[in-house]
Amino acid sequence: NISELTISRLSIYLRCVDQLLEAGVETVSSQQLAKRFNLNSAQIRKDLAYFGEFGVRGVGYNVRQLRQYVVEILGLDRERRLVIVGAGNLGSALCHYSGFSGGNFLVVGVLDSDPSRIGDATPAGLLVEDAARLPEIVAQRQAEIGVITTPAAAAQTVCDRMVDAGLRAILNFAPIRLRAPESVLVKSVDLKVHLEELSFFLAHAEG
Amino acid sequence: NISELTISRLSIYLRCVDQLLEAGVETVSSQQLAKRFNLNSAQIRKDLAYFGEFGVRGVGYNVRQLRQYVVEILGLDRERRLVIVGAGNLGSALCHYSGFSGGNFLVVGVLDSDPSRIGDATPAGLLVEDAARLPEIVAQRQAEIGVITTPAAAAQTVCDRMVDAGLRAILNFAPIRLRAPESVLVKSVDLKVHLEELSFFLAHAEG
Ligand SMILES: NC(=O)c1ccc[n+]([C@@H]2O[C@H](COP(=O)([O-])OP(=O)(O)OC[C@H]3O[C@@H](n4cnc5c(N)ncnc54)[C@H](O)[C@@H]3O)[C@@H](O)[C@H]2O)c1
Ligand SMILES: NC(=O)c1ccc[n+]([C@@H]2O[C@H](COP(=O)([O-])OP(=O)(O)OC[C@H]3O[C@@H](n4cnc5c(N)ncnc54)[C@H](O)[C@@H]3O)[C@@H](O)[C@H]2O)c1
Repeated sequence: NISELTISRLSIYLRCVDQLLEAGVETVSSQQLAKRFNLNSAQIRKDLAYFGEFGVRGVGYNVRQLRQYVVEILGLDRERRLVIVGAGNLGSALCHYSGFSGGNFLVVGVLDSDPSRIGDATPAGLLVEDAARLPEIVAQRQAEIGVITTPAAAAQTVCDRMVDAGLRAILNFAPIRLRAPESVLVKSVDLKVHLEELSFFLAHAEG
Repeated sequence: NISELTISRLSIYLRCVDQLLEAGVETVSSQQLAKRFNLNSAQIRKDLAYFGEFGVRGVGYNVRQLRQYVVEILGLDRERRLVIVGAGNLGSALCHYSGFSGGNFLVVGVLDSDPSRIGDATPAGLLVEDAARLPEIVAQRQAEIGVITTPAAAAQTVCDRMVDAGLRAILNFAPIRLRAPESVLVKSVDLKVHLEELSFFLAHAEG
């Protein structure tokens, strides 16, 4: 039962390690990592030790090995296929974003229920398909992750259909809390949290 | 020098407290908060104590007062006005999202450099305006936050112009690391981190 905060720290460590590799750094200690990226060195050691023996005490980490270790913990060492349901503004922006369709993630379907959108070409080259074909598309293209970018009113129905189609991990952007079985992870995103971080900065910069 | 992780925890506490209020809960201890939302009770106490005296030991927190306390720390007790530059898919999705233009956040301008987009009505009722008018729009409408939803190639130029126009907090979606003066906070968002959390779940659910 790992907390969401622990996983998000692993994603942060991955980005830090990528920056170190770009800068040609080959070894790094947890103290150096903490100092350079404003992290907590004890927390870094605790997080990495949780998943197994890693690193030699007093010697620091080999950056390339550290990256591979975090990649494997996050399950990024194999391809993960996505289906996006809701081909409006947000769905379109996500389907041709390099983060969603690059590296080990691949968008294999963009679906919508509006007949006037079905058949449209998306910027990434996929054609928008009928949302009614979700079960068949998930099975044929071995999708593992569903992304919901529909209005809130449609989101629970879409979520239920994703679960029925066999998807076990769902990323939800609609502003509504979704119900799903225990065996399915539904992660809701609220971009407002990033505005809150900026608001914190503005409030404390005012002194 | 508060870490980004501390601020994101405050945003999480705010959502937890909102759920408690919805459920009619009036008081809560740090242990109950931790158990119900899979958090760390010592971390909650440490975070809240950092900003001042709050709560009475052994009695727990008054939920409504806790909410107000976190709202003030995050600077959400006053209006924060945003200008979005890049009125494409993502920019359009953000300008009429209730999280960006609701509560204490308000989108006061949606700008673009493409003449064929200028003058378009956005779903939120604002008209797309010429990006060249950024300084005048920031001054006249007292914007504090800039949001960059342009392609990566244009992002640094847009960031520089936001800084020159007086914006001190910038939310960047373009996949590029931006340079800005010390006095300006640039927060880059990579929605891929949410896919990584789902990937972690899939990798560990496989057993
Ligand atoms: N979480 C966030 O931070 C965030 C940010 C921006 C937008 N949003 C949310 O994302 C959602 C999409 O926003 P948008 O700007 O792209 O809206 P949009 O109206 O442009 O797109 C919605 C699309 O969903 C389709 N749709 C509706 N019902 C459907 C169904 N049952 N099955 C399949 N497709 C269906 C519509 O035909 C439309 O194409 C909204 O719920 C919005 O509130 C969230
Ligand atoms: N960070 C994330 O998680 C995430 C997710 C999706 C998309 N993106 C990124 O967001 C950006 C926008 O994506 P999109 O799908 O909306 O693209 P888009 O092509 O639909 O929109 C880009 C808009 O920016 C405008 N533009 C270009 N140069 C400009 C300039 N100098 N000043 C003002 N406007 C300018 C264009 O005219 C266009 O309207 C891209 O960089 C994309 O990679 C990031």
